[in-house]
Formats: sequence, C-alpha cells, structure tokens
Amino acid sequence: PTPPYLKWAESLHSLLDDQDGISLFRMFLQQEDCADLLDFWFACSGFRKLEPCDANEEKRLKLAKAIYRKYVLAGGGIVARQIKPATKSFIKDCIVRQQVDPAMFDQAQTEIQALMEDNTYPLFLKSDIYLEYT
Amino acid sequence: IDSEDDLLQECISSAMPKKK
Repeated sequence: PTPPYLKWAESLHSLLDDQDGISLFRMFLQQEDCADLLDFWFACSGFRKLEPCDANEEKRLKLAKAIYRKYVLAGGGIVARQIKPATKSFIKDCIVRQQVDPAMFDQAQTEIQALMEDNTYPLFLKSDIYLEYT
Repeated sequence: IDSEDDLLQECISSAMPKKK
C-alpha cells in the first residue's frame, strides 16, 4: 500500500485527511508562524457541521463570535490579513444581525485554503520537516 | 474567555479526521 506520507503529497485534502499529516503540517506552520491558518480552516469546517436547531442556537452564535474575534477581526493575525475586506464585512454583518448561517465562513475558508494550496502546502512538501519524515 | 477558547478548541477537534 502507498505510505501515508506519499499520499500527503497528492493534494492538500489528502494531507488534511490524515492525523499524522495534520500534525506534521502544523509543526511546519508553527515554524513559519502561521499555524492559525490551519486552525481557522478546521474551525470553519467544525462550525459548518453544527446543525442549526433551537437547542444550539446560543452555542452557534457564541462560536461564530469566537471565530470572528480570534481570527477575522483586524488584530494583525495572519488569517485577518489574508481574508478579503468584503468577506470580513459579510461575516461581521452575519454576527451583528445574529444570523449565523452554517455557510457564513465558507468564503473565508476558501480564501485561506487557496493561500495554503498556493503557498504553505507546496513549501511544506519541500521543507526539511517533510523530507526528514519521508 | 476560557470557555470561548474551549468552544473553539472543541469545534476545531470536531472537524479533524478520526484515527484510522
């Protein structure tokens, strides 16, 4: 069978679908001081999985605010710097109007994913961390 | 703030792939 670390080189999704791959990628991103990209990406996926229903409305709003405050709000963080202003406004509007849609972070996640695909993921595949692992 | 961090952490973990 194909060893997992070779699968990681196939696509970002193959990498993010494997616990060991995620750990190694996180180590690399921490070195580059941008592990928030990965945390934000998973936070968006986790948020989308929370079904809207009366029982967890409060939790979803609290979580949306937490994601917004930690990653999106201008505080100089890498995620905030990479998300487009229009996308940030859209997320802010959803929170202000308390309309937390499961898809409200989708566009922001897509933008961060594109950055990882174009930048950090190819760098990771050429990094000492990955090469030593293989 | 702690509980907000816990909530975020729980959310991030829920999206991670399970051990194969």
